[in-house]
Amino acid sequence: MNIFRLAGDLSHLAAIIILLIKIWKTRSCAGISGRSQVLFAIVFITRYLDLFTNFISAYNTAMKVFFLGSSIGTVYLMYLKFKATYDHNHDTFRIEFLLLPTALLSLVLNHEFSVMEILWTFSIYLESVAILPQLFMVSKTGEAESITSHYLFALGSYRGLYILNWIYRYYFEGFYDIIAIVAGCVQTILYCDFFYLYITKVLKGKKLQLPA
Amino acid sequence: GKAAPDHDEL
Repeated sequence: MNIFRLAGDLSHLAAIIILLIKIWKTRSCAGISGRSQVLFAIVFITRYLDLFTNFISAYNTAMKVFFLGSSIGTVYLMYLKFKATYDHNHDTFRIEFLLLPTALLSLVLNHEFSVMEILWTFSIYLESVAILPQLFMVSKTGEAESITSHYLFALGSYRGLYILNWIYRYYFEGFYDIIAIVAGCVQTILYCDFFYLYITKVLKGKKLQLPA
Repeated sequence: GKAAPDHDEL
């Protein structure tokens, strides 16, 4: 565990908590893509099956349990409890265009052709693109609430911080995982346009609004 | 070494 990895995890944790607070306090999931949230739930379920087979640390287990619970809880809040506030007319990204290619890619490019390893690989590939329905929704409506922007910023920063962690681990531990690194870079690049808008608009107190 | 690394990250 190094400082970049810890900062990345905390950023990821913060993103999830910000989203849950937004939904809970406003009793609304307006502006949030249910499709992205379903993809994140699939990502965690397929990645953390090793909870049953491999113990790493209490920290690792606690975080995995929280990510699993919170992502399934978010899907529950969006599709059941606060269903009436879910903005499904604007949430139209076709997730099969993400699920099928990442599933195929995980069958071809993996560390080992085993069920657990392929599911892990699939979760890594899927996570890298899972935010696309949310970004598509923001671009479709042309704006995002500040709290949604903070959520996206924390969520995007997390993988960026992991890249620093991977650089650190490569130099100081001789460890690298090429699948995680390439997917993590793709994931971070997808946020670049949003990061630019966040820094130039939201941090200056303006609402995130896309140019018409 | 092993083909698949231990996935110790989240």
